Amino acid sequence: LLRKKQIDADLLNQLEEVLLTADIGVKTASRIFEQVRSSLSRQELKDEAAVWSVIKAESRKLLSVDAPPLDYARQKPFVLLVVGVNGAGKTTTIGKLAAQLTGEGKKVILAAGDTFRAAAVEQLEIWGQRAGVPVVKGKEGGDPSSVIFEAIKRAQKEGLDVVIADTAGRLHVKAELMEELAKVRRVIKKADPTAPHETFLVLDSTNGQNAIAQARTFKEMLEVTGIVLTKLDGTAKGGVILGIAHELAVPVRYIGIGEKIQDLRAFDAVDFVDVLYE
Amino acid sequence: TLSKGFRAARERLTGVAELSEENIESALRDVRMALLEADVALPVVRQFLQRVKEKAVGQSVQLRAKAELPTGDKLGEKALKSVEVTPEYHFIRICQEELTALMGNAEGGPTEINWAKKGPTVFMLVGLQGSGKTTTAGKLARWLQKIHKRKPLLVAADIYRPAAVQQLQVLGEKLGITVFTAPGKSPPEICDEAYRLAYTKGYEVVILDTAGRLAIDEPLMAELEQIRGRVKPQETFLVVDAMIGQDAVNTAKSFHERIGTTGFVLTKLDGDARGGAALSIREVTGQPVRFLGMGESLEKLEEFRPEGLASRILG
Ligand SMILES: Nc1nc2c(ncn2[C@@H]2O[C@H](COP(=O)(O)OP(=O)(O)OP(=O)(O)O)[C@@H](O)[C@H]2O)c(=O)[nH]1
Ligand SMILES: Nc1nc2c(ncn2[C@@H]2O[C@H](COP(=O)(O)OP(=O)(O)OP(=O)(O)O)[C@@H](O)[C@H]2O)c(=O)[nH]1
Ligand SMILES: [Mg+2]
Ligand SMILES: [Mg+2]
Repeated sequence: LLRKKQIDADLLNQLEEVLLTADIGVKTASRIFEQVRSSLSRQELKDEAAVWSVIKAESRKLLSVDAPPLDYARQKPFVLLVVGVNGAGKTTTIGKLAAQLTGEGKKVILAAGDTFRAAAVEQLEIWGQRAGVPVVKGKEGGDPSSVIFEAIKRAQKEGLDVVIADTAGRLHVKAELMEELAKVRRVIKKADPTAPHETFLVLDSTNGQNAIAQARTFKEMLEVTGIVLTKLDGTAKGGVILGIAHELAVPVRYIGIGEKIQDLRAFDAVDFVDVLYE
Repeated sequence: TLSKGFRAARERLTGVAELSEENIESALRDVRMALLEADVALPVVRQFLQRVKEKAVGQSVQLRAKAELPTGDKLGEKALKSVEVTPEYHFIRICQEELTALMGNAEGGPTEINWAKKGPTVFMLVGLQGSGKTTTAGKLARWLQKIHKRKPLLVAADIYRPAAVQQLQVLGEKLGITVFTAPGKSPPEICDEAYRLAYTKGYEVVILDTAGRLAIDEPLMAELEQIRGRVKPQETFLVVDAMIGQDAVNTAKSFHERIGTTGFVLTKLDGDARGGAALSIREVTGQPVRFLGMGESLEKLEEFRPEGLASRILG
């Protein structure tokens, strides 16, 4: 009687504990376990080290998206649109990225496209000062599209290298707010038909399975080309990104590891997976 | 409406004569899946399932006993009627009951505010970065003024985040509520001074908006302890984003153990996050949900009622 080979029950319980509490999610965890089952022999399935080695390899594989490296020089001005749900870390990430790109010798300008939330413009202006870059803002409660349009026009006129557009946080279930972003995209195309050159979805690594719905909806509406995973300096592992990267084929470009201007790192799948399971 | 996990459990038990250890086991597996997908923490899921199992097995034994009563008398007739509930409906109902019982408090209604015996009542809002504290501070001040007719003072105790003080000032301005600020002072000093002002000027509720922080950030957690030591808040609410995943358990436990929370506020419930963290936080801190954030505008705050959240977590 050929009974299907199984991961030892006690070991499976331990593995589930690690993967599920890292927010990997039931579906992705099952997928990883299936890969373990099919790629190891009956004997190896009792060997914790062998099992972990497959788990890590499979996790890295889920994160590896076939995408060209980020190249901020491929267009001038390079237009980056930053989107995501409320409180994910968009404005802070823009400040950090502005500083990093300025440090690499690029001339950066920011667009205060959150014209809605209390003191959102002031918050971005402080980051602009810290990074040493100008911030384009419109009048309070004004149209975000026109602020971003103006910033691109100014960058074109002054020969700047990068425009980073901040937008208001919005829950993906709010149709009219998602439509507002679609409009922002259309208006950006009026300034430059090839833009936006990248659209980053900022995801909070403390999110659980709802991050999947966020990513799907934002990608559907806006052609998201990259993900930034923030707040990885906390105790949350951000494991939900495994399923997201794989399903949507969007690369994670950066991770946020703190609240200071230097707390941004380029994403590294090997490092991320090591930390995920430590 | 039930999520597919709970529907699967119900279908699995359809046609079953009675609940037994065996058929309950697989139904529990379906429920387990549903709760994990709703972001309930794994250890909490395990405890919850254990209780459901005990209740389901225990009750099915009781039901069987009742069914054997003579049906001649009136009482027996009534008892027999109660047995006509099908096992699958019975099982789901046990899940719902356990969930509602877990989420609510003994009386079933919202939790009473712990008003100060004399002087202003202090509310301290704490939590991770971006969870919605500042917005909730504005909402809570408005709510206390409108529903409880108390004169509120908002306190801008976040000196770190760029334009955090300004953000609270804009909210205060919108609401016509005073915002206390003390540029250059530390958060414990700010809160202390605000309290003294409130006491002398007759503000009846004081709401402290603190900076977002990680529970593992030792100096910032110590800062919260200092604020607490100086001002002794009557209510300390952990403000939590409804989208939070498994980390809800670590975060809630740390904040509760360090500074003692008296409840939590679940924000961004106008999204489609199932909010399973509510169950985890309730389990791990023993404290109830006090308020729900249902949108960005300042009137979008609701007092918590257990049945609503229970059915959302179930799917
Ligand atoms: N610990 C930590 N905190 C972060 C990180 N990134 C952002 N934050 C904090 O998260 C909070 C929210 O950040 P914001 O930049 O205002 O987020 P946002 O997405 O622009 O928010 P909205 O515009 O209101 O939607 C702030 O307190 C930031 O300091 C990170 O990588 N680590
Ligand atoms: N949709 C929705 N958005 C909310 C809700 N509560 C807060 N927000 C939004 O979430 C974002 C973060 O809110 P804040 O009040 O700045 O959060 P915070 O906890 O004070 O952030 P830090 O001070 O940086 O830790 C803002 O964009 C708010 O408008 C809610 O109930 N629903
Ligand atoms: Mg922002
Ligand atoms: Mg705040």
